[in-house]
Amino acid sequence: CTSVVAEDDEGNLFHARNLDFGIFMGWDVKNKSWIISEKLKPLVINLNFKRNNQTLFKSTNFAGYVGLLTGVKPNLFTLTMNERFNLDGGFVGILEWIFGKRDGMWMGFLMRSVLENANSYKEAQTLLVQTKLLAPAYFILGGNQTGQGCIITRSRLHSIDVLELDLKLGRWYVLETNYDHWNEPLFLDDRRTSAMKCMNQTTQTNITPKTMYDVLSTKPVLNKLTVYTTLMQVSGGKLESFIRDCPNPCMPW
Amino acid sequence: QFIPPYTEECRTEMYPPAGPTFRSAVSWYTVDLDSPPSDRWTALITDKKNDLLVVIKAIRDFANALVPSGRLVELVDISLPLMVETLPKPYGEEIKAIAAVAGLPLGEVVLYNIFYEVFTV
Repeated sequence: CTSVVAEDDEGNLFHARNLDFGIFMGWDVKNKSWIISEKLKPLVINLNFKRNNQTLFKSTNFAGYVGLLTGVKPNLFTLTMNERFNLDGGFVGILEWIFGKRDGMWMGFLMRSVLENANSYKEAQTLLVQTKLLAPAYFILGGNQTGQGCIITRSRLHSIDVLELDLKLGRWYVLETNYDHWNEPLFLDDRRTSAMKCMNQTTQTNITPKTMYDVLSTKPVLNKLTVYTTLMQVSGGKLESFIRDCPNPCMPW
Repeated sequence: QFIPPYTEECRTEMYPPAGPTFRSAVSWYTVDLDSPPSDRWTALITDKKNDLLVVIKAIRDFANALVPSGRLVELVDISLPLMVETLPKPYGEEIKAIAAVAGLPLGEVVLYNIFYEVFTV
């Protein structure tokens, strides 16, 4: 996955993501594609969650999945998550759950609960930082005011790091793939360098959801695992998503 | 670049989406949180039932390829339905309703919903 929160010169916040999923779950040699990624594409839907006949939040989902991976609470915050691989991974959390230790939260359910219940960027950040999880993850959160955007690096039990936007330091965007931001990505899977090069080339002045779509359309940020691209703008709660293909030649991840 | 990792110059003018990197737009559905958890996904699942069956079958085939005896799928079908009662509200109830509407084994729909935790292995 690749998630980005960016702030333009006028303080508008944009959040975009590529959802990449299905690695090592069967390769279709004939069509040069991952089997599960392809089969998930028809299941991608946008959801409008309503309460009292009013939109509470919106998301991009897979039909049949009741948790959330990508969402916006109109005028308050935007949220995505990226997978974090770790030896102390989800399997340990699942085993603990089976054996009755149930103080951790399932990732997709936490995302939905945050979008449902948090009423500010800060409140959402606190929940994402403090709630015990069953598996490690990266949460990418955007707010509605200048400087409100961060990557939360989570282990199962606690928050390891929070990297925030910092305009004074020239950090007008935060970008996460699937590696801790203080470490180099695996050389075989370096989507970060390409994505950051394109963000820097775009510049803060020209950043918009449209130019973020350009960044997310550049190989290898776009790759054979990419199922969908979502563009969000907190102001007005705009969310649009597109099912993607990566024509050959294209990296498998 | 025609050798891996097939990097390219930064794309421009890709929006509005079109061409070979764009397959389709995504349709919208409404989930009414005021309706009972057992009802709120019915219309959507009725619409997407066939696509969901295809994905669940692909996951089942993958599990059977990993453990050809079929024991893994058997374990999912027997043990994961027990787990649904332990999931926080309203998620367990929603998952049960989805399995019923789609006509899928409950354990396999539970697996689909906890895939992130399973997959981070």
